[in-house]
Amino acid sequence: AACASANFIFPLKVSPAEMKGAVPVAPVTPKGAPGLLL
Amino acid sequence: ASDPGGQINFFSMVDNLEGDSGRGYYLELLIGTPPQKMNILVDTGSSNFAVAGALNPDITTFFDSKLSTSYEPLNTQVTVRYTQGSWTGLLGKDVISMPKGVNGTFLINIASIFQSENFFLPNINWQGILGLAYSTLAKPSSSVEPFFDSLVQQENIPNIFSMQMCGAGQPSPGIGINAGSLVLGGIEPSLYQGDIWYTPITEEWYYQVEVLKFEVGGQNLNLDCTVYNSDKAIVDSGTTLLRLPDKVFNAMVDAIVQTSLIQNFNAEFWAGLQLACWDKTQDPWNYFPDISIYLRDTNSSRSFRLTLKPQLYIQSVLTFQESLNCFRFGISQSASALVIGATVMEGFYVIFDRAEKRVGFAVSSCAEVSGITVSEIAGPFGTSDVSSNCIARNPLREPIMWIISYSLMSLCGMILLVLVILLLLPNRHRRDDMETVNDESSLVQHRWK
Repeated sequence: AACASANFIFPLKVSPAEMKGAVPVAPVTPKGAPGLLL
Repeated sequence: ASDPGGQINFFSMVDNLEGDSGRGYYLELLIGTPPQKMNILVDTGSSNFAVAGALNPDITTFFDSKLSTSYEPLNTQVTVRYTQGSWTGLLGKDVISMPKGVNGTFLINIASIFQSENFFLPNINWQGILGLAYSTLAKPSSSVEPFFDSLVQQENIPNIFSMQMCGAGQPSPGIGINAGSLVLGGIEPSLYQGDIWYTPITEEWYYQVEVLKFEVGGQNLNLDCTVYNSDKAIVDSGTTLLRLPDKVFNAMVDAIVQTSLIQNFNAEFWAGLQLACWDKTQDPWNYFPDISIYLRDTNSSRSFRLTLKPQLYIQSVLTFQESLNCFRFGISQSASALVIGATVMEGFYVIFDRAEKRVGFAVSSCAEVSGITVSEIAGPFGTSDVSSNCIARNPLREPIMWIISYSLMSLCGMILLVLVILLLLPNRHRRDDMETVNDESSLVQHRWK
């Protein structure tokens, strides 16, 4: 019931909060990372 | 199934492919007598059928033509160069059959690869390549009949094939089981949802199509449409990513950066040099925009739109990070062409309708990630906002045009040579005349002095 009433309190679509920056990681196989180029 | 003659069982071809976008989708074939089992990469961007004819560090098996009683050598050497990698082999003919394909055996041209560079890659599970494009691209010449042409000729199947690649949302490298379908001779209705939209094949060499427009998050990239097709736009199952001409790529990345809600994005991610990893509790797909590609419809005054959700172009990659999920950018830049590769094809069932000179797209039945369909098709749209022709023709593409060009250049060179000779001859006469001294000339010369 609380959830249902919450839906009525916020009828508008709320835009998502900004996501935190990603952690950069080098690919395991950098040479093979792009895949095929035929 | 939709084979009007009912001669082919398309259902037997469902799930006949294995693999993933990074290492390619491959089909099992039996080559020679007795049959040797090979996995063959399906490539709509080339036209030769070739198998490893000798061992290579990256493969575990090869086709030994000496063990096949039906092998006919043609004693012709052939080299094929791809965007990345090349191989050299010897041409021959042999019979093949498909455990999950068209019934029967067919005599086809085969190149046995004895030398290669960057063609076979680590951890691939295929030993050859099946080029499904037109004979124009076949090496060493277009007289080497491609595999599918031979199949159509010998089995009298319809001149059409279709492909479904099912790696959307799967971490790369995937497990590669029942990864897709190659339907030879027609269309299998269970592999798509909704309508099929067709775009014309503008030239029969690669499967070249005409791209009219790009949108990122519903915003038009607003580049001249000829830029999208420079020097060509092709549909290629043998290319992993969506490849965009430099100018388009830069505009696309700028648009994604502006639209994405993710802070401080590492520039090396866009260049494909780094993965981006987030905590497993975060889902980055919600924070990226949709990308749309507009293709010209077979009714040239209309277009239709292929939409890729982020699940298709922000691709999950397996790593050793325990608490992180890592992703790569499924789009890269290209100096030579726009390539609609596996990144896009994984969202759609793609029909290569050679009989009607058109490529069809429908939403693939396997383009689902966590219950969400990751691709869309919409249309028709008008084309009044784009040029009536977005393809700048390259007149030197045809070999005959090269011959004519060289002939004309030689002719021009000869004319130039004759003109130079003619210009020099009178000069010599004049000098001779000047050197002849008589009273009159000497007087004039002295006067001038």
